[in-house]
Amino acid sequence: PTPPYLRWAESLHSLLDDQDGINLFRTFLKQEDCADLLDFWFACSGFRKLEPNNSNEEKRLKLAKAIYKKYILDNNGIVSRQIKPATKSFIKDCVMKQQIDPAMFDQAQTEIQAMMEENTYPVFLKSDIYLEYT
Amino acid sequence: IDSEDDLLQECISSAMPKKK
Repeated sequence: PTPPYLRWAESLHSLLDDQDGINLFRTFLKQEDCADLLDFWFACSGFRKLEPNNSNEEKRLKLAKAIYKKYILDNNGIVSRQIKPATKSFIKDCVMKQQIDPAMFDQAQTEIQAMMEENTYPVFLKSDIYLEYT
Repeated sequence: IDSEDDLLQECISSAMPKKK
C-alpha cells in the first residue's frame, strides 16, 4: 500500500483527508505565519455541517459571527487578504441581516482553497519539513 | 456559555477527519 506521506503529494484533498498530513501541513503553515488559512478552511467545512434546525439557530448565528470576526473583518488578516471584496461583503451582509445559510462561507472557502492549491501546498511539498518527514 | 474561541475550535475539529 502507498504510504500516507506519498498520498499527501497527490492532491490538497488527500493531504487534508489525513490527520497526520493536516498536522504536518499546519506546522509548516505556522512557520510561514499563515495557519489561519487552514483553520478557516476547516471552520467553513464545520459550519456547513451544522444542519439548520430550531435548536441550533443561536449557535449557528454565534459561530457565523465568530468566523466573520476572526478571519474576515480584519482586512489585514491573511485570510481576509485572499478573499475577494464581493465575497467579503456578501458574508458581511449575511451576518448583519442574520441570514445564516449553511453555504454562506462556500465561496470564501473556495477562494482560500484555490490559493492553497496554487501557493502554500506546492511550497509545502518542497519544504524541509515535508522532505524530512518522508 | 461557550466563548467564541471554544465554538470556533469545536467547529474546526468537527470538520477534521477522524484518526484512522
